[in-house]
Amino acid sequence: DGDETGIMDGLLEALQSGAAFRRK
Amino acid sequence: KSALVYIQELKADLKDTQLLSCLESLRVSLNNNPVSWVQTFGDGDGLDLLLKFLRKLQDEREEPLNGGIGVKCQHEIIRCLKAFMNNKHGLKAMLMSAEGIPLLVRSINPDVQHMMVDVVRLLSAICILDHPDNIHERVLECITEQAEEHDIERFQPLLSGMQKNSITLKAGCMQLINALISRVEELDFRIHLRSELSRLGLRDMLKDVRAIENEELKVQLQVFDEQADEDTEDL
Repeated sequence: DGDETGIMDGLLEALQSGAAFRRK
Repeated sequence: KSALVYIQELKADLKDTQLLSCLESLRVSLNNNPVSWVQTFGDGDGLDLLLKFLRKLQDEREEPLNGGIGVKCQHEIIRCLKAFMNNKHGLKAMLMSAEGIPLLVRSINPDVQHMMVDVVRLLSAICILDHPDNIHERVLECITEQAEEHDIERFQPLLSGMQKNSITLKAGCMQLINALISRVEELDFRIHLRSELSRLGLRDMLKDVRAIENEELKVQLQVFDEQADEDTEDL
């Protein structure tokens, strides 16, 4: 469970593309 | 080098170029080794040591003839923290650490633009984590406390960042602003935060920023506008 990597990379990419904000 | 060797080196209280070189090499190791390596580093006090050095460097007044090495070390620690937090185990350790978020917030320094970009990006990623503890509230609390300590408005450092020439920094600041606002559940509080930013001059500042041709920045401005429009409609 603790082996997932690239978490921050994924979040940063989602933020930069705007995808992280499209939730409504 | 093993994770434990790095821990030994950090415990040896290195200084200046030695510390910088150790941190640079550590960052590469944190990025390229398996999660188990990062875990060993974290379990063996590695995170605490990095945070201790970050606080120490922030507290030190840099010698003018030191070539800015203290700042370089601080930036390298921020990069190490990013690499450390890139997996569940490291991220959890960082969030559980009482010093982690406050020290990141303390690293928001508009005078060191390249470092500030990395810090605001990291904090915005922390804000949007799906976590039962509402991490964005902790980030905002730390930003508020840090500002109170310096007797300034809490968003002033972000607005100062917006005024710098670096387009990447402008985009990073808008990203953190968006991350902070978007995670707030109460409509009233989101509107309050936007009006607080406007009062500090964000709206006026954005008039010029909107003219900048940059995709990353445009995405953040669009998010800011769309969310503001949606809230106005809801209101």
